[in-house]
Amino acid sequence: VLGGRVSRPGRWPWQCSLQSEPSGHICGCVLISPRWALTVAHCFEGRESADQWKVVLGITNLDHPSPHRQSSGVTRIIAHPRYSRAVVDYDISVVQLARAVQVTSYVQPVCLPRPGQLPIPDTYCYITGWGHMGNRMPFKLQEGEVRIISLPQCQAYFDTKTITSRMLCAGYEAGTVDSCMGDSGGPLVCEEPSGGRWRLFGLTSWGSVCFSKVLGPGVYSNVTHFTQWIHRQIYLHSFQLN
Amino acid sequence: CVSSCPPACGAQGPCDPRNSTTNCTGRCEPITLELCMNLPYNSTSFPNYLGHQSQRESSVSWESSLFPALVQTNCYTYLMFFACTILVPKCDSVTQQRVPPCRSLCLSSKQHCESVLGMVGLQWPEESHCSQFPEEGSNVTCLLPDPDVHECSPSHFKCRSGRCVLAYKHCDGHTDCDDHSDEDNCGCVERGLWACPSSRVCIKPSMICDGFPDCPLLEDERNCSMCSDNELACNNHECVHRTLWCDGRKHCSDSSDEWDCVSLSPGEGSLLTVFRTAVHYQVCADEWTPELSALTCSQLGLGAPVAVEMVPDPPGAPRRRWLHVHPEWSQRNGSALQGLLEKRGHSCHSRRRVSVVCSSEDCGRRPAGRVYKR
Repeated sequence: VLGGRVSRPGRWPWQCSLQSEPSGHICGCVLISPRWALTVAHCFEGRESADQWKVVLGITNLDHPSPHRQSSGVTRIIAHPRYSRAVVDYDISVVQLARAVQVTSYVQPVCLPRPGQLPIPDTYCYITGWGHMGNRMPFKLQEGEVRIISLPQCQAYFDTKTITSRMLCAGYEAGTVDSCMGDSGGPLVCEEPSGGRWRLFGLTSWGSVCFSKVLGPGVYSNVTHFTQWIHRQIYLHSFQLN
Repeated sequence: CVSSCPPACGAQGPCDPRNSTTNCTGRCEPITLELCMNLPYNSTSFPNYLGHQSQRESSVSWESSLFPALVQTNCYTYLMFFACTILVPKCDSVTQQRVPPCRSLCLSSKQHCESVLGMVGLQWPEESHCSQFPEEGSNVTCLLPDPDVHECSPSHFKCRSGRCVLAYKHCDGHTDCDDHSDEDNCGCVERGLWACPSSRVCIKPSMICDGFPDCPLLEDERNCSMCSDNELACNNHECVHRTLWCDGRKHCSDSSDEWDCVSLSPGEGSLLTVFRTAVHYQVCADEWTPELSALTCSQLGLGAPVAVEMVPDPPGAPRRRWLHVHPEWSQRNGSALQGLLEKRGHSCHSRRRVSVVCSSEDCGRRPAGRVYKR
């Protein structure tokens, strides 16, 4: 996260780290239930096999032991069948954890949007991640406040065809707060005006070259577009329908 | 130390900076970097001249975004060729060594394009000092552009004028080529696409009848099935017999015959309804158990049951279609609820319907911040 700040431990209990040896942290992910997490499909390019991944939750500092840390292997990676590597469209994956994590105050699922519920343009939401900060990679989880940008406005920044209805834009024209490499798959969450519940509206997906001076907002997978698909994947892989 | 050594260095663990880039070069490998797929050579060797250890690292580098953007300014005809010679250097198949660009190519690229970068506050890539490349005519082989070199990368569209613009700007309704050629012949048909009847949206032919609506009015997913009267159409337009719909087993290859089979009526006391054989059924409360209530909530993604009620049918209620709990349901572990119910010849003895209220799994709440006394 560029222009963010260090998060207080436990502030974002749904944030997880998707790790693979020997590199360690590769992408962010988001816990949506004790057995299921979301991330973006492009994180698995070249590493499609579930057994080489693990999901780590409950941590702030990537390389410090924590009593709240929980980790799980990955049983199944379900990338969206229409994921397009070339234009980063339909960039979403559902990840089934090998074991159910224990819900604690440091490890909790986030709510998905209701059908059709989109974040309101010009409202402020939060992104989090262990991605590049512009001058270095952080050890501690970073958070940044970003403004939701309407689809037409975002299409003007990039290109009408590049930004599809499967995407959301958030950030600033000046690029002051933005997600960056290593944040992919992590959450864009917004707090409901009435009463402290947070919903997952976006997954960090792509943007301009964030650590140069090329400016503009970040682009996130639009979770609202995928809620039905997510529910169906979880349902189909939870029950013996074959 | 950001990455492991290339395989040719024989290292899997953390790399030793002494041998990571200098004495140790990789073997020839096919070029996979999309940006540089139309070069007059097709194999490369790493590390490259920007210090990247692999094509994957090259593909996400700042330079692989910078050069395609810079090419659009038309600052130098052979800029993309130069960019590729340093991003994915040519590999000599005999020596297995990388072949550098000639110094004159580097100097020309820098001379023409560095100032353009300066206008937007960016700098020429630091790693690409031209002095590291050999002079043309020296005893070291080096690369120069020849007539076979493409000015534009595969990610670009070449204007009639010869200028390169990013491929996605072709036919996007905005003029990007200096001669407007990127907006010529841009109908759906001309681009090999299908036009949605009610709009100007073009979609790929492969998207028609593929189970995902793409046209604004969903026309691409209409009239895709030819099912007979006793069949229903799956989401992917296969046909499945009505009697197999929502029976707990998948018959559509996309499983859509088992979607949305169980629901709780929102306005009628959370009554359980099951869509079976293409008809809505009430669930008879005879033989209903708490385990089935838990399964119902879990299947709907709504946590645990908080209230279960057996609601009597009011006198004079319309005749209902009933599903009954299968006598051997407990042996069908792991099944969906609809697979544990069956139709029977007789009506529901108790004439009571099942009503379940679920908790809705808790989510989206951050723990309260601790209060520290000052």
